[in-house]
Amino acid sequence: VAYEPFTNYLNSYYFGEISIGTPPQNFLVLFDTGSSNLWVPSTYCKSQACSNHNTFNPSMSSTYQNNGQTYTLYYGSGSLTVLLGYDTVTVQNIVIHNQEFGLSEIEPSNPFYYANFDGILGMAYPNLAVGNSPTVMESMMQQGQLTSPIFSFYFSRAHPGRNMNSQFYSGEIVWTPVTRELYWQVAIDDTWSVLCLGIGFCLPCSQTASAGRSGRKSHRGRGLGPFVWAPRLLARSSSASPLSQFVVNCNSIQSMPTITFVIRGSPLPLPPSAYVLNATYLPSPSGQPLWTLGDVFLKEYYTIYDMGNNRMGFALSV
Amino acid sequence: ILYRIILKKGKSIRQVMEEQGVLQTFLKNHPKVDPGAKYLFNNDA
Repeated sequence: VAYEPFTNYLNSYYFGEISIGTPPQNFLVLFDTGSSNLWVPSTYCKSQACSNHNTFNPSMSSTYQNNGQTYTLYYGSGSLTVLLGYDTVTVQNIVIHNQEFGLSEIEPSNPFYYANFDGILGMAYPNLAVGNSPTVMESMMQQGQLTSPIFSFYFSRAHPGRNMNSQFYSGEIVWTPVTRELYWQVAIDDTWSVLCLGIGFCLPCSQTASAGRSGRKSHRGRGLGPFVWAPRLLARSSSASPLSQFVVNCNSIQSMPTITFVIRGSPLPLPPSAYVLNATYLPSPSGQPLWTLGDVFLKEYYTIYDMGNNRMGFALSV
Repeated sequence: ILYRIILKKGKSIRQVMEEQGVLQTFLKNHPKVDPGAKYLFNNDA
């Protein structure tokens, strides 16, 4: 676990079915608001990852056209090389003609082998896409399938397929401008940032304690580890796992204590810079910390992505 | 016009790799994978 850069890494798991070609070839794709290309595995690909997924066969589609260009797409879970082409793409009952998409040629990344989805459908801004053709969203607009380039996510509380609520939110929608037309970046007013307390801190506690929450309590009582002062400076995670994370205020780091472990009479001090990990891994033009609002946030707040007005809306989900 | 596209919650890559016992080895051998790499297209971000 010491090698883990961020616990949410490799944790995308909302997939939808699309089809490409004539007759349609079906794929399960990750709906990704952080990228802008559509790609699926293809029969050109000889990588191990492609053998484990549905592959698009261009020779089996009467509407396929080759673009001839190849690009490399970069993701956190790895990169892949795609050949661009055009074909009919169907998303639910929306039919898009001559949509540019990537046919994977090389998928060297191990994670793609294990992915339960075949490809990725990017829903971010065109500036983030390779190639010069419209993204899926743009094509829907240009071909008159949508009246506005708006999409939203709603996480149903009900059993799927039953009691689906036609009302997605209650109260007012809070709108905020997109601050960078690449991915869906908006500003957060507060100065709090995602900061993780070093995982290494948690391991000694769990190793020496009996197990779980009670063990950690005994450590707090004896004044060992960070848990003594965590309630004052840190918001402790409810999880009792060794991967527990804590959130601290960026402005508090300088005032946080140096923790000195004394082992066999030798003091081993640990400054706050050592035990606080800034989990922000993206550069920010303004220098502000960047969060990624995942499904935990989206479940609570119905989120609207309005590309036409370059804004996002948030309202309490029902 | 409102189109409703049903998404399914499947297993994440992390879950599958954990179940197959390859996650820790992967994380150990790829310590510097940047989850934000897709945002750095052409390094212009």
